[in-house]
Amino acid sequence: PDEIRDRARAAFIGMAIGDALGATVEFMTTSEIASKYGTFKDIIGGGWLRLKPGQVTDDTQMALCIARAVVSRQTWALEAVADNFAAWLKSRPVDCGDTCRKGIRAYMLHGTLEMPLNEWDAGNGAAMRMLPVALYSLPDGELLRKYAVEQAHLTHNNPVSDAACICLGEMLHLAICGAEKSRLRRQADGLVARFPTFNFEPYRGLATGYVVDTMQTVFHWFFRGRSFEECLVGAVNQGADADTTGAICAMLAGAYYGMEGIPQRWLKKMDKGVITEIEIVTDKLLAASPLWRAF
Amino acid sequence: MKLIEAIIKPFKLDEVKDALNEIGIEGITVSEVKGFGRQKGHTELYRGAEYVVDFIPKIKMEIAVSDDLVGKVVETIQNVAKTGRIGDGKIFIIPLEEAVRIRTGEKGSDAI
Amino acid sequence: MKLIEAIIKPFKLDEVKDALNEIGIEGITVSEVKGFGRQKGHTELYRGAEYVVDFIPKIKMEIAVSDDLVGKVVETIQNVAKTGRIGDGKIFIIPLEEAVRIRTGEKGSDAI
Amino acid sequence: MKLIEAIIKPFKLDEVKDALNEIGIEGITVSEVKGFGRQKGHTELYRGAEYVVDFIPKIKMEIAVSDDLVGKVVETIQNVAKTGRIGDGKIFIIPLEEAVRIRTGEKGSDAI
Ligand SMILES: Nc1ncnc2c1ncn2[C@@H]1O[C@H](COP(=O)(O)OP(=O)(O)O)[C@@H](O)[C@H]1O
Ligand SMILES: Nc1ncnc2c1ncn2[C@@H]1O[C@H](COP(=O)(O)OP(=O)(O)O)[C@@H](O)[C@H]1O
Ligand SMILES: Nc1ncnc2c1ncn2[C@@H]1O[C@H](COP(=O)(O)OP(=O)(O)O)[C@@H](O)[C@H]1O
Ligand SMILES: [Mg+2]
Ligand SMILES: [Mg+2]
Repeated sequence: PDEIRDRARAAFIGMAIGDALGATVEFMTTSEIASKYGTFKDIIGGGWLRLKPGQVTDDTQMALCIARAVVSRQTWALEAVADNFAAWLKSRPVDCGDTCRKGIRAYMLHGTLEMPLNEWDAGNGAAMRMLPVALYSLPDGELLRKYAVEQAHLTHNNPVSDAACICLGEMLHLAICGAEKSRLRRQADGLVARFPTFNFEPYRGLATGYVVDTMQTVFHWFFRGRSFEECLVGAVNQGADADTTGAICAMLAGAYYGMEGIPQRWLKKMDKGVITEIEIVTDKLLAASPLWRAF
Repeated sequence: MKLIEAIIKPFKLDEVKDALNEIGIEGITVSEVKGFGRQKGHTELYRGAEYVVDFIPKIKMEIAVSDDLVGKVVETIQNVAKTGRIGDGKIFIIPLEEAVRIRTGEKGSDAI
Repeated sequence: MKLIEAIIKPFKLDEVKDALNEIGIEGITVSEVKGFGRQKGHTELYRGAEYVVDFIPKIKMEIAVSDDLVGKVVETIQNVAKTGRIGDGKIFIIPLEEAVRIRTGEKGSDAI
Repeated sequence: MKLIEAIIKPFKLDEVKDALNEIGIEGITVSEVKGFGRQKGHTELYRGAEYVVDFIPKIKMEIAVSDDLVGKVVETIQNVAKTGRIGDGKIFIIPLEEAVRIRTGEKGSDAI
């Protein structure tokens, strides 16, 4: 159905927008952002990576690596994903997280497809790549869980990160299939019930790369905002790992509010090549998903 | 973990860095040093100027790596830095008992 | 004994030195180095030409310490040198088998 | 094998190098460093200029040697670099697990 396609596109395009917007204020504190920008809400590039306006970072790029692998193989192929990650790392991307680099390097040198269990690898690097996994597995929850954990363990083998990936994927499924925010809220509450560390009420304002802080920021602003713009602006103005909290919050908000929720001024600023590829690959991911193949 | 110290010819730096990048290694600390050895400093062209000196400018690279990477890193540096002419340099492997990433406090292999 | 090698942001040198002096550490050897890592260099305008400066200037500190001081020294450097932003640097701990004070010939912990 | 690191007064470099050559040691890597220690930097004459700085310029020599030469090398440096005045410097002995001559791929004592 067109609505599903619309929300899927908005999720992926939204993610890219969140990445590009948040990247300007990544590593800044809320007070630094406030004194420099007031409320930060325009895509201007810059930031610590000296980006051009509308340029995306590793968040979007790693998601595209997964999407391309699945689309070209027309099946779930962890090695194809790992190959794409390796090729991407060799291409000197604008940034790559420490934990992601370690995992990709282990694949390049030893063919490792699953990193060892590590209680410290609870960064948000695996969660930020969840969208193509959710699209390809739509609407099958079992398939989602299998793919989510497999792709995550390429770099992050940690139960807290796994739980965040799965919950995020489930919420994306629900949103894309038209669920109400209250239903999405129940899903987030379920995560908090099983892992109380994710509790985001009261919201503590932490937005670091630790997946718990990231998801608290994402949940707080996704449920508090009443539009795509409100959700995303709220998230990125928390600073810290703003490109990633922005990307994840925006993929949920895009999946929920659809393309009409995405401000034109942001969409126009985005790297045209990236947006075009996202549109193409989103259609192909959906076409290969169980939902589409059922028709 | 080991601290790999490589003394190489300066014009080889970019090539060695690129080759290390291909195997996922990005973190390197570089210093400019003076080399004395079998390769004698006489007059040498360096950055467009003729040096009448008894040393040869070299580049020292320090790369902290986890044990499982040592072989590959040494092999990579040696293959790329080599010209076959005297003065190509050395690779030293020094034990690294602990490493700390100042920004996060992470230790061990997670620090490098 | 250990040789502690710290790679830090240059503007942190005085602060770290002062903090080390506070805990009774006075002897330090410092070098200017070039850092490659997640924090990237950039293009710089210099005399009208664009330079791709792909490294970040760092300071390397070498501090030989007796074993009982290692923890305190590492903790001090890490607390003071940290800004929380990418590029803060590393602390490496290398075994030091022997130390000699050239002036007196003293060895071991008396030498440092 | 050991990596001998010596921090010495700059004017002593040639003398130390000559003394090492006398005992058959030719390969040395030298860096310019800044020393902080008991010898305070105040105004010091260095290359004809007066420095008002809190560091003292030093020279760092790195010499990889096989175990049997360590004693002789340390003794030589210490005898020659010594003036008896504060700031003469240090000699550090660091374990060297492996050495490679880049030009030939030789390892161990053959590499240094
Ligand atoms: N024993 C050593 N200890 C430390 N550095 C050395 C040693 N021997 C050589 N070097 C460094 O390696 C460089 C090249 O050494 P050299 O003897 O000229 O040629 P090659 O490495 O080709 O045999 C020297 O300029 C010096 O910087
Ligand atoms: N593996 C390594 N070996 C030696 N030096 C390194 C290594 N990794 C980083 N460095 C040094 O530390 C500096 C900071 O590293 P970087 O990756 O930019 O950020 P961070 O330390 O914050 O993670 C680099 O500029 C370089 O001098
Ligand atoms: N603990 C140390 N670790 C590393 N380098 C040191 C240490 N102590 C001294 N140095 C180096 O040795 C030099 C001389 O030290 P200093 O204390 O001034 O005199 P002396 O060696 O004669 O006692 C210093 O300038 C510094 O470069
Ligand atoms: Mg990023
Ligand atoms: Mg980020």
